[in-house]
Amino acid sequence: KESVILEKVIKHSLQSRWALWFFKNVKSQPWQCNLRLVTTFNTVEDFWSLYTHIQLASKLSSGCDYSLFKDGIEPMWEDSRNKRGGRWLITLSKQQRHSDLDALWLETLLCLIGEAFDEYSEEVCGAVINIRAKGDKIAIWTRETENREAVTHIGKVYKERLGLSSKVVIGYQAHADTATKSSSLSKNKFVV
Amino acid sequence: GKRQYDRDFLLGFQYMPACV
Repeated sequence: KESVILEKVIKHSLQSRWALWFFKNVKSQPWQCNLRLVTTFNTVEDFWSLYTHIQLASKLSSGCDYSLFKDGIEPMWEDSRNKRGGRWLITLSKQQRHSDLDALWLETLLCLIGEAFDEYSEEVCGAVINIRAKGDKIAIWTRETENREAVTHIGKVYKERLGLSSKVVIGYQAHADTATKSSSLSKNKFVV
Repeated sequence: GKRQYDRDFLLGFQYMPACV
């Protein structure tokens, strides 16, 4: 009983409760059946106990995704908190799966749970990592494409946190555009 | 106020033993 009380005292609460989702592509099943909620957490300590017990992203098979979203927001365009939003997209080369992917994803998670985007952190819905044979992708999703100031602030901070060179340009795409076009052809609404 | 944590603070908890 004492240890339960102590645990509550010493755990470090996060600003938001977060939900980790796992997607595994089973083609015989509808998309939504392949998406599972793993768990939710709202302390720094519980984040790490989850992170250290799940497979690294680079070890997942092609077609799998992890998503970390604020609890209550589903990791899909259709969710009312996502549908007017978009994503800052990081596309990686095949070689980067072994050199960079896990570090970039961890940094993305730390940006989210640490509320790295200052007063604009409320605009963040979540982040997704897609493991794909043709090249992996990581993205931070925000709720409203029209909030230009918030979106560009988030993009600038995110790019800096990932340690990307100033020569690298990352783009922000509206989900509404991605949903109607082949994702690789979606045009960037903003770049940083 | 908002609970903001920088990366070094968060990383400091990575290898702490879990509470039992």
